[in-house]
Amino acid sequence: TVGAVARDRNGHLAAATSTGGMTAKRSGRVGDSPVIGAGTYADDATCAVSATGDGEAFLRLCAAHEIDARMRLTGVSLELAAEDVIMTELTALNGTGGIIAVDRNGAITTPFNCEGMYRGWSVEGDGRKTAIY
Amino acid sequence: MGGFSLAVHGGAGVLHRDQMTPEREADYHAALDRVLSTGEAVLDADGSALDAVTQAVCALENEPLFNAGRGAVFTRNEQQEMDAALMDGRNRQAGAVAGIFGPKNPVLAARSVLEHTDHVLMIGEGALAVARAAGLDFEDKDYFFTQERWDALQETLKMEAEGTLDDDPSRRHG
Repeated sequence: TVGAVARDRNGHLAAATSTGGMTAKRSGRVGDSPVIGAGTYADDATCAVSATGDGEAFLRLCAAHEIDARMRLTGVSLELAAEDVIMTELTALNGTGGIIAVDRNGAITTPFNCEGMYRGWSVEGDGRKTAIY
Repeated sequence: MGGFSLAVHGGAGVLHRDQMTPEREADYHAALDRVLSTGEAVLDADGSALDAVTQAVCALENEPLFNAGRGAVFTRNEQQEMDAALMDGRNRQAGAVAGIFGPKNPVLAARSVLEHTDHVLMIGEGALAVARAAGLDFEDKDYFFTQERWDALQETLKMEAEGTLDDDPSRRHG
């Protein structure tokens, strides 16, 4: 699974996700990637999110929208909302994986609860970084 | 309104650390760097976040190292099925496709659903018809095939047949 989230100079947010699914999956199985609110979500008022990992767990959590909802309804930061959803809620469902997300101010967070992550991020004026594991 | 921000991911739990050689690691860093360059170019030209994530994911789909587009994993029926979605935070417009094979960049098929239909999620032949009507590039099986993904399928099927299939996240994640 691959994905991207962005905040542009006008303060607008967007998210995109694309995947081939799981090796040897059943034909017709669909995970969270194309399900809005599970693996992909964006709202200028809160955040943009793209997920990767155990699709069924992200679907059951409505993970991307859950992060948005926590920010919108409780006022917590993107970092805290994402951390709780991935490290507590996803883990409680025996799900593994993670998300990338950006908030309306351009802050990026990338929590995950397993190994094998491939990530990159770029903040205008602060350079570009890539990271594995 | 401030500067732009961009983040990309190339999947989860695909390789164990002991499978990662220095050469392979360099390939992944270089691929992620190319992807970031693609998205940054859009944002640096005052392009929209939606265009930036679309182009960044196209770049990821074009990299056979990652499980999307070219390099997608195989189903147990030895086929490839691709899913993609995008969402615009300005207005909650969204487009998504599932279970498709053919469009070179599945995320562009998702975008064609967003731009050319009243719907959010389309599957199978209906989604492909929207992609064709939008004039998207299509590719054949040879383009999407990678030996590594084929070998991973054969290994998984063999483990299933032998009763040795584990619950390793790296396998579940493709």
